[in-house]
Amino acid sequence: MNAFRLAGDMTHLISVLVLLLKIHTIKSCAGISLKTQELYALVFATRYLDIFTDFISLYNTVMKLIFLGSSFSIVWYMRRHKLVQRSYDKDHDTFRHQLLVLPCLILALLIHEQFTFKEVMWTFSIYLEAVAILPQLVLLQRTRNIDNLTGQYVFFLGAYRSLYILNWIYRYFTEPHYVHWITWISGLVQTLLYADFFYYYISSWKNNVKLTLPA
Amino acid sequence: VDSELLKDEL
Repeated sequence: MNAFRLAGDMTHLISVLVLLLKIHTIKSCAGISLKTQELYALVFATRYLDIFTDFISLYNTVMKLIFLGSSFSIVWYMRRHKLVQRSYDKDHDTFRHQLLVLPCLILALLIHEQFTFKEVMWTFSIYLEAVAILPQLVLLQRTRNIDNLTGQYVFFLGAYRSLYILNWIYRYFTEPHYVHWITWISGLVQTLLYADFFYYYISSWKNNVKLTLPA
Repeated sequence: VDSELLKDEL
């Protein structure tokens, strides 16, 4: 495993930990989109169908379990936990996530590498992950008031995506036959979605002012 | 294309 991949996984892990820290210790999910969290739970559930059938490494299995466990517990917290539930900004989190799920499913049925259930589900998860952040970005723009932990959560998620692109470039030049168009194009789309947020995040950090997004 | 190779990523 190369350094970009490891750093990407670690920033992904940090983003989840930042979010769990906010929810678990502050008992608040203000500014967090339940729609995005539900999409991520669906992404991991459909991508890791191989978790008990194909063993790659202990690292791989443990990370998969962490991402599955954390994404479902975040959804549980936001839906079921009395205190956390109260801080959920339901009125602004109105993005219709079915509009993302259905096109991704159709696209996965049309464009995939192998027409098997596992492979189509895996491809669906790749497409869905690319756009799953949209409800969160829309919510951030609507709330105007972004707290530090929420900003850091999205920042680390974006860092994870960027590092994965560097990982693919590295693997392309170091491993024979490493060509994966579906993952690359989806990953690139996903990273570009963060570009705008990154711009405002970094400029607010540089100018030492509170992060706000333009309407 | 070796699609199996990719499944080692998360």
